Amino acid sequence: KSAMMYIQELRMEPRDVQLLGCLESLRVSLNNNPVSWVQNFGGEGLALLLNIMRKIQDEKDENMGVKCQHEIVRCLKAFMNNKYGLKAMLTSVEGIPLLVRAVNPRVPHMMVDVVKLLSAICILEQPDNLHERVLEAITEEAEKQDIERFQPLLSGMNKPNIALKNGCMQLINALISRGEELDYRIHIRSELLRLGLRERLTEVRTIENEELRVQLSVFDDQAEDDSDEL
Amino acid sequence: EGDETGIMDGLMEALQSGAAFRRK
Repeated sequence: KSAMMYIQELRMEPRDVQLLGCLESLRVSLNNNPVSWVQNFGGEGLALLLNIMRKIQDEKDENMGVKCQHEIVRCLKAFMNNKYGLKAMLTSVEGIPLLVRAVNPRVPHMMVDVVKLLSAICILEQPDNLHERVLEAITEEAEKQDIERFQPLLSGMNKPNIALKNGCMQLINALISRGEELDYRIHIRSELLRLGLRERLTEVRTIENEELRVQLSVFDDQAEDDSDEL
Repeated sequence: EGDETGIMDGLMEALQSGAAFRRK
């Protein structure tokens, strides 16, 4: 199918099984076609995906909606896997906030993909200070939900899913490491520890997992460096 | 187009290996 055919299908706002089928097929196309295909899908395709994502989030459908939303997250990752798509996503006002809204500990398998995407966005060199945009979106979403801004990450760390613990640690490390100011890094770390990260880390340190070990050592090393600098 | 693709894959790999966090 051409990119235009997907755009036309998404414009019709398909629902449930039909939408899921369209998104699964779109993800394969975005992953396997050259960048020119992604460019044809373009800003309009991205806007359609984000629009559908927002509607699904507003509906709070726990079943089919979650599956479709997760598939949109996978499509966004495929779309952003090249310079053109990445720029389009970062230029869109809604992109990062909608991803942050998908950080839902009640859907661990989707949350893993979302926190990893957000971590990758945080560490991009260009444009500057993307971690600040991610943090701003996290803060605003928490204000809407009237919760502590890092509560979803702490809840994710509390789940038995090791991939999710790892993803949450990646985002924590990405948010902290990108801060140029010592005060900022210490503030974020303290806020997390106060919220319960200290207890979570004690538990996570007992898990034998190479990927988690890497993230824990990054967290500890950065804390130690900052402590020395202080 | 070769070097324009795989950006997110590369970033995710760097996050996982810890290379993304090494101080410059």
